[in-house]
Amino acid sequence: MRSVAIINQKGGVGKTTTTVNLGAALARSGSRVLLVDLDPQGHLGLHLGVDVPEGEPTIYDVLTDELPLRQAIVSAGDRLDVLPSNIDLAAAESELVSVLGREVLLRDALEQVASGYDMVLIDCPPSLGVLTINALVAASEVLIPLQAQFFALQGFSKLLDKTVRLVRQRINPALEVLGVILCMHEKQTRLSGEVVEDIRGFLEASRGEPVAWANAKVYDICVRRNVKLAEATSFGQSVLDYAPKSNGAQDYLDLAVEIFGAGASS
Amino acid sequence: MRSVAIINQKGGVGKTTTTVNLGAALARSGSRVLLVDLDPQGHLGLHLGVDVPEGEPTIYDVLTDELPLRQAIVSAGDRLDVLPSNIDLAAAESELVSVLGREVLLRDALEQVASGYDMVLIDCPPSLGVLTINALVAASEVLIPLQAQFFALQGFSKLLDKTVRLVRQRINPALEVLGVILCMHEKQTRLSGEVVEDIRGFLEASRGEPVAWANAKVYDICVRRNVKLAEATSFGQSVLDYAPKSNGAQDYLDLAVEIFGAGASS
Ligand SMILES: Nc1ncnc2c1ncn2[C@@H]1O[C@H](COP(=O)(O)OP(=O)(O)OP(=O)(O)O)[C@@H](O)[C@H]1O
Ligand SMILES: Nc1ncnc2c1ncn2[C@@H]1O[C@H](COP(=O)(O)OP(=O)(O)OP(=O)(O)O)[C@@H](O)[C@H]1O
Ligand SMILES: [Mg+2]
Ligand SMILES: [Mg+2]
Repeated sequence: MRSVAIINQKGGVGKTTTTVNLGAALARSGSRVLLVDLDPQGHLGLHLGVDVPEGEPTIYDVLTDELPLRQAIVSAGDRLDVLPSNIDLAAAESELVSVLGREVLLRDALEQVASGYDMVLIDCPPSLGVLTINALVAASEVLIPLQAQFFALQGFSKLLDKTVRLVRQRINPALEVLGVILCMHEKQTRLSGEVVEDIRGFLEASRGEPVAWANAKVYDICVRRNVKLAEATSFGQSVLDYAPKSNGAQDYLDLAVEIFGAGASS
Repeated sequence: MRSVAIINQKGGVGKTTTTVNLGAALARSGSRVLLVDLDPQGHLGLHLGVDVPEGEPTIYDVLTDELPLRQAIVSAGDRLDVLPSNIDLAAAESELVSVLGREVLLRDALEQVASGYDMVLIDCPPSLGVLTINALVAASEVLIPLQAQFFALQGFSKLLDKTVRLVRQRINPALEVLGVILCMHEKQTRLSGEVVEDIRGFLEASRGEPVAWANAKVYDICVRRNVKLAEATSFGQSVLDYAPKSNGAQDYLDLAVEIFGAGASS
């Protein structure tokens, strides 16, 4: 079971959209995929038509009450399962503050289903708190969706130099950053060009260093701004189902191939 | 001193951009304005060229260490001051968990400078935790920037029905929602039209109810997507200084007039 965390503490950069559509692309090409929602806003589930009322089992109960993980999993399509969240999870940040081993709870819970999936994608909230730390500890790899605007570089270096580095140093030495996905990309603007250049420069300066991002790259396939990606969420579908001929669908299919290899194409 | 909280738990919808540019518009028209950054990512300060190294006084020290508020304030232009944050503030959510009166810390601190400002705008992080609660308790009014996409309605009703309602009921009975600002708006898409209609419907259904949003409206002035708004941040300026003739500048000047009245125009 390969596990990948989808991380960026900046809000609204495309983490959930990327988790859903990469997951759908991988499921379509034959992988058994589990999507884990670590955001109390529960958007990953909603994106695929899965809405869990308060009080119903979610990842919250898995993390705070040792609920068997299988009991919170919901099917979202062929070979595509979701471990949803809802607002109950908002309490987790404070409830887990003094729990022993609070950073390893997700990793340990996922081991219960490891044989059932080829790929686990973990969608994170826009913060670097205990939920995101759980993702970085449970995952072997990291993808960073990023919108090429000014705040991207500052947040990016903070995410890597502080959070990723410490998790790798203290808890998960195998953690590796696969790369950066340019989301909602507008290639033609000078601002996006400058930001992408800065990100590439940061990564190139770390080649050969003993850091988690030594081999990370900015993927060539960018996800262009496409209204079909936004519309798909209101129909509770991945863009592959909602608008299979759209640029949004094509970009995510191509991106899945670039990141995960030939097996990921439909 | 009038205090307004700028709130939306959804990430990347334009909270910081709105706080900075409405604040700049009000300062230009003669108001003495304080912008408060409650987001550990510190983007409000960065947006205006104010970057506080870790360990330097910020809102974190005001909230957790009773630092006099004045000592953390920085000037960002004529009649425009900033109370910045930085990553130190990320610790506040867990540190404040068991502090007596943890929701009123910002309100009490702001009273130290009340006579020095006409308007305080409080920029919130993308969450409904203790920092955002402090904003809702310190403020008399709320503005909700919103991107007209699927998740907007679900997050909007949760923000109002849960968080705003409880704060008004238990701690701040004067709290009032002024309205919704459509940010990064793309008027021509069917999706945005449907979302705006849903938001208007929600608000109209609450007319005459004893709720904080009984008189809230969706403002007629929308902030259109405009690359100048994104570029301004990389120059550490408001869009009024960076690109005074742009649509972004015009939209925020017009919006300041619509929300706060004739005195807010330059
Ligand atoms: N390439 C795109 N083109 C158009 N709209 C997009 C694109 N990618 C994402 N969106 C829309 O932008 C909004 C934000 O995207 P998304 O929710 O995936 O970001 P996020 O990083 O998960 O946000 P959060 O930080 O709140 O979790 C959503 O409404 C989504 O439908
Ligand atoms: N109308 C607009 N047109 C183009 N870009 C915009 C517009 N409004 C904001 N932006 C850009 O979009 C990004 C997100 O905006 P902003 O940081 O204001 O959102 P936010 O709600 O404060 O995000 P967060 O939830 O992370 O605090 C920023 O890079 C900003 O420069
Ligand atoms: Mg998300
Ligand atoms: Mg912000």
